[in-house]
Amino acid sequence: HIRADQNLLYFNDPTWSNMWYLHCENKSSRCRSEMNIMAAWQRGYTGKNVVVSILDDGVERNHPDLVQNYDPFASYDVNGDDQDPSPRYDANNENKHGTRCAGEVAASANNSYCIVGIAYNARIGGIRMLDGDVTDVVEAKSLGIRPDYIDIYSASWGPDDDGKTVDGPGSLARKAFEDGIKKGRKGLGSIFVWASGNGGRERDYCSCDGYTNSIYTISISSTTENGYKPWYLEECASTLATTYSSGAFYERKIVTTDLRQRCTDDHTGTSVSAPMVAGIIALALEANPLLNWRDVQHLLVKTSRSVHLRAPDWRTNGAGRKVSHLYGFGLVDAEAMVVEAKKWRTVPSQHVCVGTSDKRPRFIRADQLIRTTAHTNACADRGGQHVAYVEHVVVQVTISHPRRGDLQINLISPSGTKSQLLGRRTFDYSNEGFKNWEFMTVHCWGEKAEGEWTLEIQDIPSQLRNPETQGKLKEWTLILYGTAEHPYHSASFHHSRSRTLDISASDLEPSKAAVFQGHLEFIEEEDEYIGPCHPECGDRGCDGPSEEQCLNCVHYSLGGVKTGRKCVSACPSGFMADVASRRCRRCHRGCETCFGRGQNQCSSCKRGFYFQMETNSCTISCSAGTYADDSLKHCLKCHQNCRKCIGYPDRCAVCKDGFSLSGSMCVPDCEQGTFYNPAFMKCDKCHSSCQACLGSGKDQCTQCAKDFHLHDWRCVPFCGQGFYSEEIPGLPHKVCRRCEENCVSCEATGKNCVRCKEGYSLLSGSCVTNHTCSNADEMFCEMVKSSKLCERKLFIQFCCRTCLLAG
Amino acid sequence: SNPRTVYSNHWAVRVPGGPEVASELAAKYGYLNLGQVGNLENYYHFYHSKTIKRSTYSIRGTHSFLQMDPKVEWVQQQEIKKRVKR
Repeated sequence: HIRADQNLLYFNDPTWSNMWYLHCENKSSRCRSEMNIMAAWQRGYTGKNVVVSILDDGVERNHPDLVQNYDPFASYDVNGDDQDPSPRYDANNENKHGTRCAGEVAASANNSYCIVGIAYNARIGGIRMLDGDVTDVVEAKSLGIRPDYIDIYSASWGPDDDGKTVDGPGSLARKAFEDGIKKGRKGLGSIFVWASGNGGRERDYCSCDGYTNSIYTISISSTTENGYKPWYLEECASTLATTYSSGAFYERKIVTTDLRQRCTDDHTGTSVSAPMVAGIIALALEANPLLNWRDVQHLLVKTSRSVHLRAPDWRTNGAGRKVSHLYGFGLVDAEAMVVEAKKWRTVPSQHVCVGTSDKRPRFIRADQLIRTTAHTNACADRGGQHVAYVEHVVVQVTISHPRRGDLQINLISPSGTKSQLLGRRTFDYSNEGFKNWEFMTVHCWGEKAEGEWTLEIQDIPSQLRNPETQGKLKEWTLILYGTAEHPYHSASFHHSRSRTLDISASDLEPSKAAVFQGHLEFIEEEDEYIGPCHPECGDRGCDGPSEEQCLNCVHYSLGGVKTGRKCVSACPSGFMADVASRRCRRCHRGCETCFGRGQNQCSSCKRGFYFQMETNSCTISCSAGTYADDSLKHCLKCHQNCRKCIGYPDRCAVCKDGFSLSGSMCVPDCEQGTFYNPAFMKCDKCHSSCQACLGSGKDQCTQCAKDFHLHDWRCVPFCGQGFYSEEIPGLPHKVCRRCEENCVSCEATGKNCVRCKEGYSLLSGSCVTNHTCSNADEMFCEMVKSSKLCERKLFIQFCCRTCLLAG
Repeated sequence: SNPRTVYSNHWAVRVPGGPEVASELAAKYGYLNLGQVGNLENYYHFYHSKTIKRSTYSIRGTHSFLQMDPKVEWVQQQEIKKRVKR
C-alpha cells in the first residue's frame, strides 16, 4: 500500500479517479498501486516513440481517446485485406475487443475523455485478423506486419480455453515468430505479448496453448485488486508475469475505451493484462530503445514481485527468484522496469542446447508415477551451445494415452525447482496424446543448467476410463535456452547511474509540459535494498531482510522444492551439511540423519522407517531374519533358528530348514518316534504306541505307530465300544470314529449299526427307541410309509417301529 | 469424438522462384495468388474459388496437382482454427 501523495499527477480524463491500478485517488486513504505506473511517468517515461499494435478484431481508430495516438502504419486489416483496421459494427457490438485492449495501452491523457493509457504517448495501431476465418496464413501475416516499424505486438486471444484443446501456432505462424525475434526491430527482435488462458473454470492448463507456451511470447496472467486468483485464470509454468485485472463483483474493475466512442468497465479477463504489459514495455523501450526481445523478458523476471498475490505454490527457485504457476514472477513494476532498462546491458547471446533426447519407450501405468532422469553437462563441450544459466526450458514429448486429461507432467531442475508442465484436465477425453508437443517453463530462469533433470509423468485415471488401459511415453527431449555466462552479474555491469531525469520540458508538447512543470522532481535513483540483512547472510549482502533474500550464506544454504531457498545456521532433520559447498543436501528418503545422499548412507531413520545396521539404510519393513524393534527403530536379528520372527528375537513364526516350530520356538527336527525335549535340549523317545509325539506320555501322540488307532490323542490297538475304525487319506494310521447315537457296535464303514443300546431296537441299520406311539393310526403310518420317512435317519424315530409292527 | 479439422479454400505455398513464378503457378492450377504471407520470404497465399470454402475433408481435384509441380517446395491447405478472445 502506498500513502497518497498530494504532489502526484492529476489528469482531467473523466474516469481517471477510477483507475485505481494506476494511482492513488483518495488522498486520505491508503491505496494500492504496486504496478508503479505513476512513478514511471514521474521519471519521464510515457511511451514516446514506441509503436504498439493490437492483434484482434479491429481498433476504432476514430475513438476520441485513441485518435490522437493512432498510427496507420502500425495497422492493417488482414480479414478485409486493406489498410483500415476499423472493426465491423453489428447489433451485438461483437468486435469491441480490440478497441478495449488498445485503450489500455495508449489512450490519450488529459484530453477530458474516458481514460489514460499506460503509455499515453505511444503510437497505437490495430491489426484486424480475428473477424473472419483464422488460418495459419492469417496469423503469420498478422505477426509479420511491418516488423521494423512495430515494436510490440499485443494479442489477447488464443485456442479454445475449453479444457480439452491442445493447439498452437502452425508452421507459418511459428516461422513468423522466429523471423520476428531475429529480424524485427532492425535485429533487436519484435516483442510479442500474449494473454494467458482464460479457461480457469474449465480447469484448462495454459501449457496446452502453443502461443503462451512459446519462448518468443511473453505470457501474462491476471490478479484481482486484493491479490486473489480470478475465476478465469489458468496456471502453467510458462507464465512470466502478472498485472491487475477485474475480479470478483466486490473488487474494483478496469476501465478502458469501448466501441462506438464509449468508455467501459466491462473489460475483464487476461485480455486486460497483456495490453497493460505492452504499455509498460513501451515505457521501458522509451527508457532504452536498444533492449532486445530477451532483454525485455529478463527485465520482467528481475523486476516483477510477489507482493500480496495469493498463490499456494510460491517457491524460490535456484536463482533466488520467487515464482508461481499462477502469476509467474509476480506483479509487474513499471518504475523498476524503466529504472533497470535505463542502465541495462544487453544480455549475452542466446544459446540452445539439447540437454538430452530419450527415445526409450516407457509405459505409463494408471495411478503410478514414472520418473525418468537425465544428467546433462548443458553442452559445456560445445562452445556455441553451452548453456550455463537457464532462461527457458522446453520439454518436447510424444505420449500416447487413452485419456489425455488424466496426465500430469512435472519437470525438476538440478536445483530442485519443480515445474508443473501439465496439470490434469477433467474435460480432456482425447485419445490423441501428445505428438512432439513442447512444454515450456520459465521457473528455472537464472539457474545453473548443468546437472540432473527429472521428468515425472503421473497417470491419475478419472472414473470414466478403463483403468487397465495404459499410456506410453515414447520419446522426450530436453531443450535448454540460456546463456554461457551470467546475464547480468558481471564486474563491468554496474554502470554509474544517471541521477537526473533525462527529459526536459521542451521535449514535451506544450499542454503536457505544463502538467509536468509543476511535478518534476529530481529523484535519487536508489534501486538497491539498503536495509539490514538477515544474520545468516554472507558477505555478498542481500535483496531484503529475510533469510530467503540473502545473496550468499554464512553457514549453509537450504534449498528444496517445499522449503524454498534460505540461509540457515544448521541443516535440519532429513538433510546433511555439505561443508565444502556450504549447502544442506537432502538425505535419502527415510533417513533422518545421514552421512551422504545415497540409500546406504543413513545414520538414523525417520518415523515409520527402520534402520538396517548392516546396510546403513532405512526401510519400511525389515528383511528376512530380522524383526522391527519399534522402540529402537532398528531391524534386529531373529534367533538363529528362525527365518522370521515377530516382536522378539525368539518369537519365531517361520523356522529355517532342519527346524520345526514348537510353540513359538524353532527346535531341531528329531527322528521318527522321538521328540525334542527342550528341558534337556535333546531328542527323547515317544510312547511305544506313538510314531510321532509332542512328549513322552501316551496321550501326547501326534501320529500312531503301525496298527494302532488314534483315539482322543491316544493310540490304541483297537477302537472301543461305540466306535469304529476309519482310514484317513494322508495319515499313516487309522482313527476311531464314533458310531451313530445309541449304537453299541457298527459296521466298519460306520454307516449301519449292528447292535443297539438297551431300550433301543435295531431298525434298518439304525437304533430306534422301544417305545410306541399312541397316535399312530393307519393314516399316519400311511404317510410315514409313503414319504419313506423311515429311510431317513432324521425321521427314523418317528414312530417307525409302531408302524412296522402294525404292518 | 475428437474435434474435426475444417479445411478452407486457401493454401500456403513455398515457391523459391519469386512472386512472378508464384503467380504463374497459381494461374496454371486455377488459384489466385494473394501475395506473400506477411514477411515470410518465398511463402505465398493462394486462393481457389472453385473448391469448397469450408470442408471437413481435403478435396482432391486438378488443383491438387500444384503440390507435384517441381517449382513448388511445399504446400499446405489452410485449416480454419478456432480462436477465442480472452
